[in-house]
This record gives sequence, C-alpha cells and structure tokens, in this order.
Amino acid sequence: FSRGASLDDDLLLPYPSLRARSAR
Amino acid sequence: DCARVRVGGREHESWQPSPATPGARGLSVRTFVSHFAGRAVTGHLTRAAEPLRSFSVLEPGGPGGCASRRRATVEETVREAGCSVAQNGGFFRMDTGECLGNVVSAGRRVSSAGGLQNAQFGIRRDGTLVTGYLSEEEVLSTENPFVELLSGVVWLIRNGSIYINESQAAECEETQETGSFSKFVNVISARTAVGHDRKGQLVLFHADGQTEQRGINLWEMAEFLLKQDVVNAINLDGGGSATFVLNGTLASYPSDHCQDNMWRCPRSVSTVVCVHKPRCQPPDCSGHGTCVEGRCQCTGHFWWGAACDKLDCGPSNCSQHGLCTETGCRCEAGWTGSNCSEACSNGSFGEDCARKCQCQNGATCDPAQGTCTCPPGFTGDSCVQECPLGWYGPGCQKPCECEHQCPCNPQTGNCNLTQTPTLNSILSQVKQCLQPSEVTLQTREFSLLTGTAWLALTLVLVFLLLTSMGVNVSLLLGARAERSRHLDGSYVYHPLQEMNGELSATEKEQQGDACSSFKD
Repeated sequence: FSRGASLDDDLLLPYPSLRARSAR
Repeated sequence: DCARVRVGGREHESWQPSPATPGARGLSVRTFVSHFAGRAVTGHLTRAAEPLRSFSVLEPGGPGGCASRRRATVEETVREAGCSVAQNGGFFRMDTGECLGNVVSAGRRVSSAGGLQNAQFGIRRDGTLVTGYLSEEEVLSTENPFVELLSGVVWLIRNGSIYINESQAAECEETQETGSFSKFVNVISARTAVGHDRKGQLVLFHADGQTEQRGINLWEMAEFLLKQDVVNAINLDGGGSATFVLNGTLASYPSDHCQDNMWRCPRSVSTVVCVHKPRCQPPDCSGHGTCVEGRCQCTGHFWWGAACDKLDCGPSNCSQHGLCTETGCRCEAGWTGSNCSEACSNGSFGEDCARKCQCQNGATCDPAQGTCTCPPGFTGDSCVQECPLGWYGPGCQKPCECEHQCPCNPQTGNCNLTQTPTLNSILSQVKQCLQPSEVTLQTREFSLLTGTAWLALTLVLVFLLLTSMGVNVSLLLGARAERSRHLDGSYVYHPLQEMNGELSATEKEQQGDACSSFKD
C-alpha cells in the first residue's frame, strides 16, 4: 500500500497556531 | 484561562480500578454508521478491560519520539508495539512536531505541560483512572504516580455529565482572535476521544470526517458517548490527525489528501493511544515469574501477588522468628524448623541450631549466640571454673559480704560454710582461717590470752636452759678433774660413816667410780 505523506490539509486546531498564547 | 497551575489540586475525577467484572470481555471493537443531524458518520468504539494492563500511550515512532520531535503515522508507531487497536493521541505543533501537553508512557515522564490547564486522561500505578485537570505538582507526584498520561483539549464528559461548557471556561477561550475555540468545539470534523465507562473499562472513540464537511462536533460526540455508558472522557486530536488502526492496519478514512489528491493519506502524528493484550505489570513479573496471557505465574512456592513481588511463607509467617525468603523461612539464630517454630535444643545453638554448646556444670546455653549462663558458683566461658574465694553467685559476679572479708559459700554467698559439703568448701574453710585478716584477729586474741603464759613459758624455758647448761658444765669439769687426778697419783680420803653396813648413795656412786676407775 503506497501511502506517501499526507498534505496535512485538514487542520482542526483549538487555538491559532500563529501566535504563542501569553499565560495570564 | 491559560494560567499555568504549578502547585495545588485541580478539578479531576479519579475512578478506582475494579476487579475484572463478569461480562466485561478483554477487548471489544464495534463499528458504527450513525446519523447525526441527518449526516451519516462512520466510526469505531473500542472497550478494553483492565486498562492498567491493556492500555499504553506511545511516543511517535517509538520511545524518544517526543524528545526528538518526531512525527510518524499511527501504523508506523504501533508496528513494534503489538497494539490490537490504536488511534492518534494528543496534540502537537504542526511545524516542529513538538508533543504538546503531558505525556507519560510506561511510567516514563516524556513531556510536561508545565501546568497549562487542558483536559488530561491517565492511569495511575494502582490502576486508578484519572480524568480532568491537573496541576504540574499532581502530574509529577511520585505517590501512586501516573504510568500512562496524555493531554487533550476539552473535557467532554465528567462523572456522567457533559462538561463542554465548563471546559470552554477553563481552557483559554479568551485567546480566540477568530473565535477559533468555540469553532473548534462546534465544527463538524473527524473526531477521536478517550475515556472510561462505569465498569472501569477503557473506551476509545473514533469518527471519520473532514473539517466543515463531514463528521461530528464535540457536542454530538459527547451525546454519543453518554449513550454508551461512558462516565468520563476527553477530546483528542481530530481533523486530518484522526486515525484508527486495527491489528496494525489502517481502518479509518483519513481526511488529509496524498500528494495525488485523488487519494487520502494518514497524517504523521505525535503520540498514539494503544490497546493491547493485557500485559503483566511489570512485564517481567518482577523477575520472579513468567507472563502467561497477561497474568504473572510466579516461580517457586513463596512468591505471590499479581506482580510476583510479595513473599508468603504461610500463615505463621516464620513464627516471627525468621525472614521469609524465596526459598522459605530463613530462621534467626536459635530457631529451626520449616516455619522457625522450634527452638534449639539445650545442646545446640546458632543458625539452624547447627553448633554445639560448650556449657558445663548445668549452665544454660543461649540458643542464639551459644553464650553460657553459669549456675551459682561457676564462671568462665564454659562455666568450668569455680568461683574464686570471696565471690559467689552465677558467674561469680557478687563479692562475699561476710565479716572480716571471710570467703562465703560460692553458690549461695552464705557466710556459714558448714552447709557446703564439698571438699573444696572444707579447703576453703581452712584457707578461710589463714586469711590475714582473720589471723590478725586471732593473734590479737592469742596475745591477750598467752601474754602471761608466754612470759611464764619463756621463763621456764630459760630456767631449764640455764640448768641444763650448768649441769653440762659441771659434768664436763668433773670428768676433766677426775682424769687429771688419776694421772698424778694423788689420793682423796673420805672418812667412814656408820651405815649399818650400807653405803650412802654418794658413796655408792663413789664406789662405782672407784670401780670404774679402777677398771681403767
């Protein structure tokens, strides 16, 4: 079964990954 | 609220392990196609009894995967692990592959969330299932530590009730610029979850889907799990990460596209949750048994317990006189027998009573050390020596307390010695009299009494001595004169006395002498 890497294109993220959250 | 909680306790549910309940089979995997709001959704529900022995959290690609920020497909990770059922586990950074949240795998602390408050699911060493929020201190606690632990996002069900709203309040909802957290909760997608049911069985949930197109949201998943008698559960990674592997083979429909977007490919993810045949805990049965179908069969007669880590020498427990070892009771010195209940006979001592006592004269022998407790009147290592004068008692430890320091009865200390019939005592009587302190006393008495007597005796002896000397001198002089007279012809005249014819004594004597002289 040749698989190959997925495109990681179905992202379900709870937090925006662009900015590290600042702890309050 | 995203605050890090380092110390103290946080809200969580602990479910005590239950003994294997009848009816709870080892592993069951069910496949469903259910309709949620008119949408058909496929997926799997897995139940596993004794999660402590059948559930594991695996690092991506094997041990060390988190540290090296490795990503691997679930199939790759479980290839060596022997999982019957496996799903993707916790969240990770897409760009770096860093494992996010707490990860404890096979008792090894792999990574720490540093107290960040997200939903946790883990198993402690005694099998307690823990679901909810934990401070860093609780994660790192060594008292009944976690042996398996991973972090999700959103505590779906708490104690049989949906807990999603409370989770949103507890888990960083203010950080949404785009409201992503509430969207995360409400969007339909592929989903996975882990929890447990009322029987203490581990429950894994997987639903196929694709974000915003197919699948279910967190509310629908929670409702489904409630209906399956799940009492605690947390949400794990979803979307393209959602993967279900059965006996090492992909058994789900990933939503990520392959290079050729005609096809779908499983994503390389981070940690994996794995259900396997029950393993022995620890796997090597503490080195005292063999693992057969997940049960330790202990070697020898004395190892017992699920982990073969307890020793049992029977109800008597070596009679408190020995140590239970894997070969049985090892008795303390002075005791013997299979359960150390027999004291050494009075002739032997030591371990297994293997050594012979040397005590004499009826001395008692210590069964442990072999030391002799001497009877009164005797001392020495073997109680062979009798007490020296002036001492008495067992081991001759006590000084006599008689008057004038007189020796006493070595056995009783009694100063009246008649009571001691033995030859030694008679000798000791005699010795006792000659003791200087005693004689001094007698001499003094003696001088009192014989002072005059001595004087008289001395005088008499002196008188006798002088008399004897006088007589001897006279005799000596007489003889000499007699001899000289005989030699120069001179005579001595003695007048005659009327004796009626009998000589007087002196004359007789003279006559005798005259005869003897004449004889000469």
